[in-house]
Amino acid sequence: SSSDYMYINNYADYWNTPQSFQVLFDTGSANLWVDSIYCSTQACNAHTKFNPQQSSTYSANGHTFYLPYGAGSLYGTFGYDTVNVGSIVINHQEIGLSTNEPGQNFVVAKFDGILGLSYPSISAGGETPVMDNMISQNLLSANIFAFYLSRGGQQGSVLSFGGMDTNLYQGQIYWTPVTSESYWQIGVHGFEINGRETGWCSQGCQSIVDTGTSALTAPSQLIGHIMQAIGAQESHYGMYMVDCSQLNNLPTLSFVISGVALPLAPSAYINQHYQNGHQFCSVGITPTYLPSRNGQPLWIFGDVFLREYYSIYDRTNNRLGFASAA
Amino acid sequence: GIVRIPLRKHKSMREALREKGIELPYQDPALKYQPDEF
Repeated sequence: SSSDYMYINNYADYWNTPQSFQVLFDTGSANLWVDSIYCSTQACNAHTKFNPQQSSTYSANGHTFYLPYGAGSLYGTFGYDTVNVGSIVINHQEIGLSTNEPGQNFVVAKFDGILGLSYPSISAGGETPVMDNMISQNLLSANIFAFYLSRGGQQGSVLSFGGMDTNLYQGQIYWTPVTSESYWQIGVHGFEINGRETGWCSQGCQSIVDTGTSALTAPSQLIGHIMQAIGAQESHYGMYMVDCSQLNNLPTLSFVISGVALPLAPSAYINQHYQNGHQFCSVGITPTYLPSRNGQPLWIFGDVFLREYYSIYDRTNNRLGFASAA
Repeated sequence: GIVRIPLRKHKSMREALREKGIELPYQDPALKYQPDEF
């Protein structure tokens, strides 16, 4: 009953013979990798493994990589193969084959790999991301992808390549330029609590829009102020809790982006848990102690934000669009 | 011209580990964006 979730696709196929994998679509990284037969750690053994010997189209390139994701890391080796993502067939796509996934974190992951959707400048090993190969191979009707993340059950979320789904959002799309063509990073020009401007981003803030992060992440220097406004108390392991009976009295938080305030109601940023018949309410906002690359305070718009806003990633114009999710 | 890929929602790794009684210590989410420093 928690709303601390990740969104994972059906599968991507590797030819030929097809091998299918569930991957996490991650706008916060750029590489594609999958578990492989070269890895025998507990995390790898818990997942479907790619066997390049069963693919007549696979070729190795000999380069190795290390990818830290914060919540897990891996080592691997790069190769090329034909990749089918939702019926889009990409030739000669660089893929990472894991050789070592240490620790426990990936053991419980429901995905066999990660498909990064950010810009090539942050790609480990300089490998070409899937989206860039889609663009260069003219596989898309428009160089756009868009995420709809369902607020409800396990089903219903959609990633669209080549355009946006007008039935998955309502109202106007608000566009804002990408400020650093590395991550899907944008400027945040204001932060409001119950419609009142705090001034905390008056000197400018940055935000990375990241489907691979579940929480909304706030700059550490602001987290105390935000939790005070919410009336949250710090619990164990960095979690902040609120009295569930007060949910209707919690403030609406809004981000001002390119002159438009995008609100988050309490229902968006509060996770409700049930344990032994008791209800607990935690705040889906965590701190980060690292600034953005330009030194401005950094937010991360994870799934807590993206469940409320349909997000459109426009590589042609290097801009991000947000509209109220349907 | 639009290719739609249905996504399935799963619990995050932190939440899945918590259900197994393993509580991950706080880890800065932005470490993901600092591979050199990491």
